[in-house]
Amino acid sequence: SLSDKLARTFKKLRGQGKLSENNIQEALKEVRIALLEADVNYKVVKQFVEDIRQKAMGKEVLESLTPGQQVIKIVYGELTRLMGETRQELALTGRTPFTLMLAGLQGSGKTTTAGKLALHLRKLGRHPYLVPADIYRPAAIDQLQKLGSQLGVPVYGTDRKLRPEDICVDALSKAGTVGADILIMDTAGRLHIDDALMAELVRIKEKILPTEILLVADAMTGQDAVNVAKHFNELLDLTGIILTKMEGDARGGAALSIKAVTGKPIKFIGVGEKLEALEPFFPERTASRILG
Amino acid sequence: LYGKKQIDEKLLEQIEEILFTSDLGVAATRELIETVQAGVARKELDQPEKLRKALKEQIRQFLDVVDIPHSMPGPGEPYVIMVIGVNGVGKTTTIAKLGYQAREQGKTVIFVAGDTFRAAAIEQLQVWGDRVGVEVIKQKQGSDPSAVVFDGLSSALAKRIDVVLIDTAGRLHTKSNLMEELEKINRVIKRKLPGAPHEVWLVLDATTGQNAVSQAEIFHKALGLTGIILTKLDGTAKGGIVVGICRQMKIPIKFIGIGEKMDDLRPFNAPDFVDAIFG
Ligand SMILES: Nc1nc2c(ncn2[C@@H]2O[C@H](COP(=O)(O)OP(=O)(O)OP(=O)(O)O)[C@@H](O)[C@H]2O)c(=O)[nH]1
Ligand SMILES: Nc1nc2c(ncn2[C@@H]2O[C@H](COP(=O)(O)OP(=O)(O)OP(=O)(O)O)[C@@H](O)[C@H]2O)c(=O)[nH]1
Ligand SMILES: [Mg+2]
Ligand SMILES: [Mg+2]
Repeated sequence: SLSDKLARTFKKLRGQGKLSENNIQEALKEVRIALLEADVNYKVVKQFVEDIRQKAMGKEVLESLTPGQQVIKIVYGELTRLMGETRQELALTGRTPFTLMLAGLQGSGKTTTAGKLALHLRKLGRHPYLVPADIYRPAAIDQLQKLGSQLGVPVYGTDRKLRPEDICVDALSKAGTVGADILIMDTAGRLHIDDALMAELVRIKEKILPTEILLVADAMTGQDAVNVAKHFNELLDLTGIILTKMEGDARGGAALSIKAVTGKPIKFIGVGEKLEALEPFFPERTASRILG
Repeated sequence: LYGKKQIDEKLLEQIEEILFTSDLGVAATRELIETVQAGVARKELDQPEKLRKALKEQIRQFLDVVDIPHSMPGPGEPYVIMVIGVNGVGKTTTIAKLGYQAREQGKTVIFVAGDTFRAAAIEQLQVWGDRVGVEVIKQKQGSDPSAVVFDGLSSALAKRIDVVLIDTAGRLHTKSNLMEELEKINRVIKRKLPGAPHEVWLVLDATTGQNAVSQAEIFHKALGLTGIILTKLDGTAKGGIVVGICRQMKIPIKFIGIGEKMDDLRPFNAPDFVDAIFG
């Protein structure tokens, strides 16, 4: 683990009361490796390690800590701070019906997360309406309808021959008929470099003006996480991130990469395939996991 | 790496960045950089162009894995391929592509709807079956996947089908009960048709980071992988995770997925893959 490696690094340097240039260098190398192994983006790591170096230079090693522990404390604190200090819930303010738009790469977990959000919102006393706006993937509409009926949540009857933006507009107009105060729009998975499909998301946004636009990203994503998140954010100005499949053993460095490049809050994490498996995001937990 | 006139620290840093951002990982990148530095020290690599060639050649070697020998089906027996992997990587879509390819080659194919868990998984495979012209053997959602697989094999034997493609539910390798379910399916296949499954292919998503190594290790340990399929290479991810996996576990990469349509499958080509890493 990183703490063991740092313990060994500092063992070679005796009697250090202060964190200095030379003892920091070796420690930072270990931190860099730990972050890269955790899938944090190369450029993000570079910047982060430099920030840590600035923060650690000249710092007094606290009485109760070893130099290695001191460095970890600084790294852990900085990681936690970067990934979002305060817990951010959905920003449901303004007029109802509220609208949540889910977007992301193929297979990241959007449709399942739509179901999870519906359950979460219902527990909060809301009346969600699921809107299948994926007209491409075989049985995508079927999938969301099944999740809706499992939960007893109404699902808009999508006509595949309509364009996704018109589906969403029509669903919004029908929200009242099912007593819904919040719409959850599930969109088709797409590549950030697919201009036509990214333009479709922009059209949905322009017609609906969603309360929240959430990027649903897979926690095990590697270096590409920054390219994806950056592009989705530039085109849509995301309001939040949801990281899925977090219950596995992926270190989850994508969390730091995505937060660093978009600045947007990670609101939830998916921790399983069942609809109950949605949790609020706690930066401290992900920070220790990234450090390994 | 183009247009660089000399080999210096800056060039090595550029190379390191390319390797890391392609998801090759710490170990493989370190080894490749050390090999390059050794070549530079010996004055064998004295120009950037030579260095780049040497690097590409080394990566190609890591990817060079001989096919894993396994039994072949007897006369009248189907070739049985089991497709596994974590959630959302592209298993079901890849099965559609493999079925399409087999049909193009004049073979008879059936799909076995082994994902009896996820909402509309069976319906999804059925849509593909209709599009590709392949029968889908299925039962109700919630039924025992082993029972569906057994049915599928019985049907394939009775109809003398050439290729059986078994779809399984996505599952995280860290879930031991789900890994046991997979091992049970494997045992059912073995008992029904000795020699089968002739192929166990792990589907990996090219956007995955180092967790792919853990996935490959655990799925390999549980079932014995005979191949890897790398999907979503039509995105910007380079899929460099397979370099370490091939080198460490010697599992061949069979195909790559380059899109969502039934003909978006290509046989894996190491030189092309390596060229793509260097852009
Ligand atoms: N283990 C785990 N699996 C998840 C989680 N969230 C979603 N999944 C699974 O991931 C797979 C893909 O989920 P989908 O909801 O179909 O993903 P999607 O983003 O809608 O996919 P496309 O519409 O094709 O882009 C399914 O097998 C889900 O059950 C999670 O938090 N943990
Ligand atoms: N761009 C691209 N998308 C792909 C590729 N392969 C699959 N997909 C998409 O990825 C998403 C998930 O594909 P599935 O076939 O449902 O994945 P799966 O592994 O069967 O998912 P689960 O059964 O839920 O675990 C779908 O939207 C597919 O169209 C590929 O090579 N490129
Ligand atoms: Mg979906
Ligand atoms: Mg599937």
